Amino acid sequence: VHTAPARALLLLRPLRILLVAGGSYLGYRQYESYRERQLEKRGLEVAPRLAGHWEVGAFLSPPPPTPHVTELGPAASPDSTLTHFGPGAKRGLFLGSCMVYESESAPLGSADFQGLAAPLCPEVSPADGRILSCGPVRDCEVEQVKGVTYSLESFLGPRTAQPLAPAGGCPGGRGVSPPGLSAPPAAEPAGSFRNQLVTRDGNELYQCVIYLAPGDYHCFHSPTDWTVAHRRHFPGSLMSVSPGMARWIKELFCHNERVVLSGAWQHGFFSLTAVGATNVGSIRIYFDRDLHTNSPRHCQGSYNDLSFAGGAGRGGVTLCKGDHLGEFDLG
Amino acid sequence: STVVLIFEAPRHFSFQLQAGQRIRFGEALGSL
Repeated sequence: VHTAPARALLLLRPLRILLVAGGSYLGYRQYESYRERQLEKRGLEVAPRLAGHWEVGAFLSPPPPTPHVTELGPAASPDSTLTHFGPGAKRGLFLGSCMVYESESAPLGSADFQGLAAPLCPEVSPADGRILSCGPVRDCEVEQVKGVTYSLESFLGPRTAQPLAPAGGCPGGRGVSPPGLSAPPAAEPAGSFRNQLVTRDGNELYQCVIYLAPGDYHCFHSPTDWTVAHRRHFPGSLMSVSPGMARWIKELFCHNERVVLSGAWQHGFFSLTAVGATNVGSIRIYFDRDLHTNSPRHCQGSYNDLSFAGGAGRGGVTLCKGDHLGEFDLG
Repeated sequence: STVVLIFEAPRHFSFQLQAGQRIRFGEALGSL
């Protein structure tokens, strides 16, 4: 290009070049996925292809108007009720598999999230969604999906000395008792972050990742009887957390805006983290009026703490199984 | 959006779930 005469440059056909380059890339991706399928058929494990630094950087820096638009939360969620959408609303609900009969307060005359009237199992899911990953946490690198991990310490942040919860007061609940003395399992290094969380002999650390797709009910609930002693807000990006992205970007959850609620349940440490994503980065926790997420005044890479526990190791917010806990809002 | 639960439980806790499975509010995650 540098050495060619100006007339020759006019003969270049950018559209054709783009088509050839795009077609070649798609062909290459098809060949890669075919090769992976063949290897899986032979029983060989295929290492996931992770995003490089520049690819992660590109996703962390969305085009200029996007972050500013999403920070205008109220502007992105006008008060629109079902009646504003007319007869098309019912078709939309049908296409989105939305079961209106599960709402506590039908007909839907308000734009606010409606409570759900679903029956509760003894141990319940906090939200509608799809399971990305679940199982015991073996070390400090936790799986976000199969083969792709994130750091437990980066995700939750440094451990603080939290006053433990008193016995719970949920009707019919088994209560929350303070954990016993810490004793790290023999197989783990004594000072590991995982061992700072496990407080009782014979206990394990478990995790469960639930992905809320666009169209899923974007409220979350308390999955058990527990007491929230601490809230930590991490300002961050608003990358998509779809399964495809989670398979591609290592530590995806650690990049995004999130609110970590931690405390204690009957068996020791318990935490629930709401991780925001594209256009649903505004996280609301009903009992936390001081929480303001997705705001330009917060600095990424830092975190803001709030303790709900009072002095002398008592206090905190007691939640019962199925209690409405919070929601993801537009913006 | 995503909800991540990290919790301590006795070793005999078992999830009634598999990766990729859909779940709805109110359904069981696991049992002790």
